[in-house]
Amino acid sequence: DPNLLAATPRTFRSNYHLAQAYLDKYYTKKGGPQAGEMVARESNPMIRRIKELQIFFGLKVTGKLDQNTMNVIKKPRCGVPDVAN
Amino acid sequence: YRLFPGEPKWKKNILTYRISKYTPSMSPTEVDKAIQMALHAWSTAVPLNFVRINSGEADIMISFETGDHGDSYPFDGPRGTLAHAFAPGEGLGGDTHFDNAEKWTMGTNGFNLFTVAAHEFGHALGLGHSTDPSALMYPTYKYQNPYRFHLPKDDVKGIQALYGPRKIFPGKPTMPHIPPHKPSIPDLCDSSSSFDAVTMLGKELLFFKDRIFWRRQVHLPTGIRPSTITSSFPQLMSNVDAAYEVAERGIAFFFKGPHYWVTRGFHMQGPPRTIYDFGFPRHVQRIDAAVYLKEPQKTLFFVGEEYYSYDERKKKMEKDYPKNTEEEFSGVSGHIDAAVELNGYIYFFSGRKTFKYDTEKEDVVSVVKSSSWIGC
Repeated sequence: DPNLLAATPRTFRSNYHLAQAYLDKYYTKKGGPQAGEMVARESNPMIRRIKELQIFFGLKVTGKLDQNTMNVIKKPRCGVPDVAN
Repeated sequence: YRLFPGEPKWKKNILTYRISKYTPSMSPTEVDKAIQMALHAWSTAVPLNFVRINSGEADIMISFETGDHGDSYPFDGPRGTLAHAFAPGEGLGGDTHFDNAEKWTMGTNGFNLFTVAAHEFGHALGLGHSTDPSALMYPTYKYQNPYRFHLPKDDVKGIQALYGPRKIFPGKPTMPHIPPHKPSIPDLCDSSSSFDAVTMLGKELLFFKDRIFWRRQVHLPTGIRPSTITSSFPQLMSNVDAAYEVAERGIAFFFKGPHYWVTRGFHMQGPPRTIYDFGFPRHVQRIDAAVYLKEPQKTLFFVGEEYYSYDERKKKMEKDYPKNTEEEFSGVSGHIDAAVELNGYIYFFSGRKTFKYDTEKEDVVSVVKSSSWIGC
């Protein structure tokens, strides 16, 4: 992704941490019975959740922290998770 | 639109709310206004009514909180998360929290409280986040003008999927009309049940039962016909618990659960209010019957086996009440369903019997069949 490649390592790290916190907050099912999850190597849960976010906001589904995705992540918003239980 | 998993919703259509903690960014009056307008945005679409209380536990508890405030969803300081609300349910259910670290405003210089509150109340009523960018329930903040706001279509569809549409009532009624198709009319002529409420209203006597009420001229037991409560008092819908009129002031009171409405004739005066305004203790959740006594200008409220006395002049509940109804009203027995004063007598409706109580003799002087009042 050109935007991703354009980011400096520091910006990338900052975006990554920001996105991780965002996805933990709004794209993680909380409460109820917890279950372990076995995933294939390529099914990185971070990528899966980025895709989930991109689908929710009608963005191009890349699984990457591109500019449009980061723009959404940086917007002020409601604290209720988008993926809830 | 999206609903929460399990589709939680409120099982009642009158919900209480309370603002328990304010923000320093706005005056309390502005906060009250923004909250009221935000709730109103939803009640225009569905048959839900919101009643504000100032103490105790409301269905929707509203507060401005800072950082970790004990609900597992800590706020994060300025920007980021602005607010959150819990889906309908007991305890935390319906509660709505705003991040006190934000700059809240009624305009655009900061985060508009109406905009965020309207969104959060969508959650408090059972809506999750919508994927439609034009929806109020879209997760990210987008300013909405409080004075020109109309609930977007997606949100209307969502909330009506839970509660159904609000019935549109064209204009203010002045006279009740007889519906062309009679709804299921409770057969009082052949029933052991009594009326839910009885009151004078102007020159007429009104008898309420379930979704129906009957009007009759006091001294003219003919031409009595049933009508739906919604046709004349749409806000009351059905099952009125108690009613009374203070003829001198030209107003009447209708009670239903912990709320009451004031009317002038058939014209409703404002939104419902809480019965605790009268000074009832919190354990009283509804009133069985009410009767206004002209001479002492006092209203008696019957709750279970007891009654309270309210001084209409002092606007205050009298001391030394409640008292036991059967002990104080000799000859009156059973549960009091409704009561009304006519020509100096109090008529107590209890099941199939109506006791005519003489206030001077302090005794029951006759007993008639309750259904005879409507021509049976």
